[in-house]
Amino acid sequence: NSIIGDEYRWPKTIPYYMEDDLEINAKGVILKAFEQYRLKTCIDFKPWSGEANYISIFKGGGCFSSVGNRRVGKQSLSIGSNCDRIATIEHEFLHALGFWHEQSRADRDDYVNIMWDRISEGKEHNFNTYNDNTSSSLGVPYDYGSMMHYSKNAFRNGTEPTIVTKIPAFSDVIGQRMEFSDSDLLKLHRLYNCTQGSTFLDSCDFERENICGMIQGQGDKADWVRVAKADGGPNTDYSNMGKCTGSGYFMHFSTGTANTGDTALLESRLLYPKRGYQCLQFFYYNSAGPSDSLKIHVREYDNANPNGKLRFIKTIDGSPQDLWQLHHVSLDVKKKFRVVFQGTKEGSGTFAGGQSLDDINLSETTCPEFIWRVKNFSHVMENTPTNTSIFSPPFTSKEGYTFQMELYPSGKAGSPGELSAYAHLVAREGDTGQIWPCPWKQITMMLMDQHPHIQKRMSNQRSVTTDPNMKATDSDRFFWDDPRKVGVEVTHTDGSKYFRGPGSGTAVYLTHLRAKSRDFIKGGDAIFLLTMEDVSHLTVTQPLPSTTQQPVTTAVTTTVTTAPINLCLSVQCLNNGVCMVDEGKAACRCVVGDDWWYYGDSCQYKGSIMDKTTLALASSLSVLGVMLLVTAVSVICLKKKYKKHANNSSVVMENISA
Amino acid sequence: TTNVLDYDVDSGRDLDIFDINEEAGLNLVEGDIVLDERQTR
Repeated sequence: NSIIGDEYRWPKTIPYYMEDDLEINAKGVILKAFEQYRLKTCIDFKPWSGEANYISIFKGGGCFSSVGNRRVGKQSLSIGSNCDRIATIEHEFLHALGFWHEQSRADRDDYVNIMWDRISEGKEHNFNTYNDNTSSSLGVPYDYGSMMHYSKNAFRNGTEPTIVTKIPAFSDVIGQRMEFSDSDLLKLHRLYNCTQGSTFLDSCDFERENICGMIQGQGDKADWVRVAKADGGPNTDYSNMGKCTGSGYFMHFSTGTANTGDTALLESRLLYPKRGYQCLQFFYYNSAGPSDSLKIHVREYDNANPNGKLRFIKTIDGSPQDLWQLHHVSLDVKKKFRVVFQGTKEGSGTFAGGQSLDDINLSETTCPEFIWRVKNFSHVMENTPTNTSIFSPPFTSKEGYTFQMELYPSGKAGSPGELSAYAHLVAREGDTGQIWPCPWKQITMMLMDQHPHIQKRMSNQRSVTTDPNMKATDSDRFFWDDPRKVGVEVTHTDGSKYFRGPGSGTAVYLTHLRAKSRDFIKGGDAIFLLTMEDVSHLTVTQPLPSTTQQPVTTAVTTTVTTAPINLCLSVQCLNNGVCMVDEGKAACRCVVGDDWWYYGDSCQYKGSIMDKTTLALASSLSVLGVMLLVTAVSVICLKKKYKKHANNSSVVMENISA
Repeated sequence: TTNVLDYDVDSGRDLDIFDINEEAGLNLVEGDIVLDERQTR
């Protein structure tokens, strides 16, 4: 529920400053959290460039934030040890954006029972509610699935839950720390008048007859057809897996009935990119002939090509399989465009099947690098003993480091009923070109929520970063050193040998209960999306705002001075004051409240209305005292003057009289 | 098999935000909310 009052709102683009004390892994995950905000909401983030109010993210003693924009200049938000999970970071930023916890909304007693006698002594205040004059639930029903909801055991004094949901099925749903729920997003959209995610472009599951505005391309000899099943496969779509009668559609190009050389073009609606890079994701079922091809193009529009110009991107190499395969294609489009799927019957043989597409998503984000699909995952979870792991294939990043994911489908000792996940570096005999210990690579392990719509997914992800200085426990060896030095030799399923370094990860990656929820397992399979990204740039201090002003123009990019000097580097503002450059001089802008303020060159003094009243009273009394003094002196002087005057007059009178 | 060399970033415990803050000795409003001077008063 949100704090009522427009003064608590941030602008839609929030300035942030990452303090130096943050862990590098945390910095990387914070950037990933920002990407989720950009994909799913209209909230964006930008490095602080001198705005009056900004969020300073630092490594405090825990994970905490204020609620709403407090308009104090530098507003702190802590991402401390163990807070470097994407959902935790999104949670703290939802506070900063103006949200309290879900169970503190005014109507919560209609939905949960608070077990007051099970709460630790002195912690009862954590279960207060806000009335609807202070908070608004924005017309959204109570959300057990909110990432802002406490878990059932919050602040308990024993072993019994402190929150009992009135609908028992939600008992273990509350307290999810995976991703934004639909209601979290709806509330955020309403609070900030969002219309769409800033990096989202399109999504289509082909459930509606309008096929999301996609069109059949011109000049082709065959068509893609919207069907619920196809000869030669698949028998169901991927969105619903055929679970719902009367729904479950996908697009199919029947190569079996086409002539050799026939092509079928399926083109998306017109799209308008902002960032210049995109990720196209889709599920592809290939039951066509082995030589038939699926190619991805973009049709780009500009003044020279008002009807669009086709540009080839890549050929999809999904060999025929009885399976919906997940594919990612990175695009780099900077002008108005369409995505084009081109199916071609290349071979001359007769095959009954064809090419099928479903659950297409296009966003201005980077694509995950690697896919690890674990088939019959429910069976694997139920039948793998605790403390037993399976490994993904080794994947090599674009920088030449190889890694693999280790998964304990039934958890490790002490964590039964969990999925446990670890990342390992890998090296083969003869590998060259890497720097050891491996410096600052962030490995992300994401269990994909296979919901058809990318904005509604609640995927579970954890990241670990290779700190080249980290020592192995009870050893002088570097943890992320060359696996040939610190690892063990293992044999791959194909008989080849390689070395595997120690793993870093978590025994509590995801509970089985949550893994069985949503679309984490679809068609029996789980899909892990893995990436290894260089985060060495995050070891550098975020630049402070420059003293020079950028000219307000998009055409010219020169700056006023060529060598900006940060005058604020030598100025320290106390009490959360913010240094700003005003007319070429550094000056502190001090924090101000309703009835108090800081002042002084470095905001070292504090004033308040009470001080001001005292000052006014003292001044008045002083003035009164001075006035009384002046009056008394005046009276005495006048008295003396007239007395003297009177004395002089009498003498004269005497003389006159004489 | 269990890899004894594994490093657990969570020390094997599934800590929620509120547990992390409690262990850190913080006693914040609703576990993770900081109030400013005006709200505190």
